[in-house]
Amino acid sequence: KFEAFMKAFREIDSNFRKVFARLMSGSGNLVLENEEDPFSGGLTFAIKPQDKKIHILSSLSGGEKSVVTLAFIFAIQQFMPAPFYAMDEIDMFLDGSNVERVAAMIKELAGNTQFILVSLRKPMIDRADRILGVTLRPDKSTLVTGVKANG
Amino acid sequence: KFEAFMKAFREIDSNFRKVFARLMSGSGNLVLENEEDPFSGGLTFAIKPQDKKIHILSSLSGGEKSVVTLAFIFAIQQFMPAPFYAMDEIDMFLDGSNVERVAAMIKELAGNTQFILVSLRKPMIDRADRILGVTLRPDKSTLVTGVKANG
Amino acid sequence: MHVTELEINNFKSFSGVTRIPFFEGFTVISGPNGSGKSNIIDSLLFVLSLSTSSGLRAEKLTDLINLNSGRNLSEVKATFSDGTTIKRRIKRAAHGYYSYYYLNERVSTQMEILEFLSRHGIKPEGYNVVMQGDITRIMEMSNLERRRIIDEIA
Amino acid sequence: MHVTELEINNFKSFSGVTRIPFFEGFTVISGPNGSGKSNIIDSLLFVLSLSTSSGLRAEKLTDLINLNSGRNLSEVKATFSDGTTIKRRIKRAAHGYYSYYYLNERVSTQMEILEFLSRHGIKPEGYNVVMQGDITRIMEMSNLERRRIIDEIA
Ligand SMILES: Nc1ncnc2c1ncn2[C@@H]1O[C@H](COP(=O)(O)OP(=O)(O)OP(=O)(O)O)[C@@H](O)[C@H]1O
Ligand SMILES: Nc1ncnc2c1ncn2[C@@H]1O[C@H](COP(=O)(O)OP(=O)(O)OP(=O)(O)O)[C@@H](O)[C@H]1O
Ligand SMILES: [Mg+2]
Ligand SMILES: [Mg+2]
Repeated sequence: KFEAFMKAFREIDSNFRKVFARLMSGSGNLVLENEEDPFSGGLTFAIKPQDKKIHILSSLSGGEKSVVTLAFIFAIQQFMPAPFYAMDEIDMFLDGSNVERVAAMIKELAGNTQFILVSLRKPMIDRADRILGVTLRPDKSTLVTGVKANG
Repeated sequence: KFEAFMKAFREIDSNFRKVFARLMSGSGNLVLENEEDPFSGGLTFAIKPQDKKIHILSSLSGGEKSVVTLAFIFAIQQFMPAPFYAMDEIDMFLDGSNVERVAAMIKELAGNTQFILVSLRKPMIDRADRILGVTLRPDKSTLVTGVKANG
Repeated sequence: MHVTELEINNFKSFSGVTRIPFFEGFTVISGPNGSGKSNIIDSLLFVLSLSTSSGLRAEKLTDLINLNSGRNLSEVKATFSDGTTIKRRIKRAAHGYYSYYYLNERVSTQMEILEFLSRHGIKPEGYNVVMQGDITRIMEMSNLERRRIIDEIA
Repeated sequence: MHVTELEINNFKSFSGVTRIPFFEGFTVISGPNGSGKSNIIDSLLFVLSLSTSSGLRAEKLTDLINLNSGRNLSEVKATFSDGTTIKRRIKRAAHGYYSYYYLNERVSTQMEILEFLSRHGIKPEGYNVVMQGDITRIMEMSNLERRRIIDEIA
């Protein structure tokens, strides 16, 4: 049990470092509160945005926290590869340039895995291979208006 | 105590109905779980979007729930008028046309009350009288780049 | 083994039968608030048994049947690139409901479907499907809860 | 009695003294993630004593002092359209910190400031300031917690 946990932790941590460095300037990694006995403690993040002192997680901004969480989710996905991923409005806290960075990353990952994302943000919609339009009929039922190849 | 509560509830409910009708098609109002003895029950919303059957609140979408919550907040603000309001990213769940509706309402309210809003969304920024730009210096401290009159 | 089609029949805001084609690469679903985008993701979670009724924003499974159709049945079918189909149907009954599972048009069980998916790398704890609000939920977790995510994966 | 200026000195991500003018009507604050937008709202909550340290995303009040400046002091001053000024200063000490309040440049107390603001319609329960994440918090409240909002107002 300890072995299996540490193997998963080390791999996910190494994925996290790579993804984090790509999405944010600076460095970040996963931290176990008790490395000797992980099951007696929790898991947190050590984030050191470029040129800033190391941060207490609670003082990060909404957007910064959501980038850290996204990096964690992507790190887990890379540990357990699957044939498709579906993600619903993961970009809602992000400013324009962070949406673009996440969109560029997904576009690259989508080279050999299917990604289905719900998004309202223009930079994300612009990067997609295809756009699935959805709207409401007058009777309030859902109408899929069609799948349009993008650009 | 009962008197004071019911007076506040009735006024906030009547504000809520007006604000809701402006932000969403259909009707909505506040509901006390126990009208005879409000302190023994809770407070919820009865939402009847146009042409849909009355909704259980939990099945509403993220954007719809956030419009209901916003209508509730505005209803409270109108019950206790103040000289200024500050609101931080209240539009993050909304699609473009809902952002526009909320922005138009705030623009009108700002005729005689000061509104200071943090937003990343273009339809909200476009409606503002003034834009306060904020950015990070190379040493990661905050720099206010200036206040620009809009349009 | 990516998704090539979802057939949604009388599920949540979908009345009648809606067929949605899916392709490889990067697809974005977009549209106004309340138009049914998350319901498409919910239909995928439902047919693959990756979520409970509360995860699908319903108090009980029969809340997933379209309210306005007056029918007592809801069904979702997923077709994959290797030809596999998975179907799930719920039927409202006098007391409660019936739930049916089909793997390649043959009657099956939830267990068999979850085992089939797990062999193809699709597991509830693998975060293949990230629902609206999951980001906020993980951001606000305690450190202990966050560690438990790794426990389940290991 | 609207806000006409905020003077932020060594508070959170603001190092040195920053003066921000405010006008009547509708102002939007915009900029990249992490650039200090919410910290401006936090500085307003801090100077008007409308929030606790955890509401300002700090574990203790001294976490509000700019980390990179090496100074032990943080101060915010708000100026209003009727000429009123409210100032609040915290100073790190050997054990803990000191907190000072000023109303129109005269030493005051948190109590006096909250009474002054309440007479002008600025109350913590009036939702004059809606912080990032408040919408989600209210959306996920139980019906009982939501009713308590009205209790506090009545
Ligand atoms: N005491 C402090 N000293 C220095 N920097 C601090 C201090 N407290 C917080 N910060 C920094 O302030 C930044 C957060 O700023 P803020 O929350 O205002 O961002 P924001 O502009 O609202 O971003 P978002 O759009 O993501 O919500 C964080 O990067 C954090 O490190
Ligand atoms: N059983 C049902 N029958 C009919 N309509 C339903 C049913 N369950 C949910 N709905 C409707 O589906 C709508 C929500 O759809 P959904 O959550 O997919 O929206 P969305 O496109 O994701 O919006 P947002 O951008 O706000 O997240 C609600 O308006 C709700 O009333
Ligand atoms: Mg949605
Ligand atoms: Mg912010």
